[in-house]
Amino acid sequence: TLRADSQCPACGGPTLDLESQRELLHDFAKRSILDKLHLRQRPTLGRPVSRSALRTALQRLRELSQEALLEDDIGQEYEIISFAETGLSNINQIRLDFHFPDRNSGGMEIQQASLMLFMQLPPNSTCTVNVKVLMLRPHDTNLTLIAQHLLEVDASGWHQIFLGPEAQAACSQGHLTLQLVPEGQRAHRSDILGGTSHRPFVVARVRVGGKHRVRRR
Amino acid sequence: GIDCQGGSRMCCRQEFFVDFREIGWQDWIIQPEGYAMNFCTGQCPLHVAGMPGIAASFHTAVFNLLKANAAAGTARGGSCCVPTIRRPLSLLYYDKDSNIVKTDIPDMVVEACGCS
Repeated sequence: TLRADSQCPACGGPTLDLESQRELLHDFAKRSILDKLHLRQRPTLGRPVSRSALRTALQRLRELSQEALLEDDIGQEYEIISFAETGLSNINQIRLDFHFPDRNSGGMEIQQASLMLFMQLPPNSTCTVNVKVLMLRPHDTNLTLIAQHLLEVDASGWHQIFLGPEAQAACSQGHLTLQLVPEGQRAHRSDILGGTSHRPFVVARVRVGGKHRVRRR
Repeated sequence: GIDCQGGSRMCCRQEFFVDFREIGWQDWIIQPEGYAMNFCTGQCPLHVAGMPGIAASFHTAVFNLLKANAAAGTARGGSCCVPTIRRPLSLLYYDKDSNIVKTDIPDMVVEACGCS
């Protein structure tokens, strides 16, 4: 609705009434946020996360961000927490699936990915967990082992494993599968998959435009 | 920069807070609860363009001087009231996979306005 009696002081065009102006600014704010997050529309939440898992993950994320090194020449950076979905598991192994948005088209680059794992051990005991990174290769129906990491655990609590470039590539493609194989007598499935507040998660650091940016000297 | 007050008609920063609850986005944006978007409004007479402290940079000032010379004799000139300082907005939100994403979106909050 245009107000006939006044003009926009800056551009000389007709101005809007206050309510229309408010709506326009809200629309602008929405579009601006979605554009800068490279989203076409606001996300619809399909799998809600428990508040306890959210709180725990955020506490960990805050600690991690304090440890992170500052970089010059950075683009827009994201930190993504992806909670595990437990897949085909048995007493000897646990499979964790993580879903990431496929952002290859937006020129996004996973710079670092680490698995956060809570382990509950009896006092004075140790455990080794073999973390296998699996990937579904093109034209193959079976998961292929592409990397593995050993985690030595000597106390209960959260443990962090930095995943290598293979896992980062898997995250970039939208899906990461990890298989945890506890070694030794002490480790059980319940030691790793404790309660809902101790759900394993992957923290990924992502940068926009990493592939296509050009540095000028 | 100058904040808009009362009947001021000169280029200034108008405060405007976007409440995520009001636009129905509080379910997927975890933090913050809203943000001070703000915007610029007001007149930019020719003599204001390129003034120290109002122009965005020395280069802008030189450019405006050239533009002012070119526009001499016209009533309106070409100067606009635009943001000169912006700062990022830190956002924590759920994506469509229910992952939690933390990012700083650049240039979201208008801190100061000036004549271009």
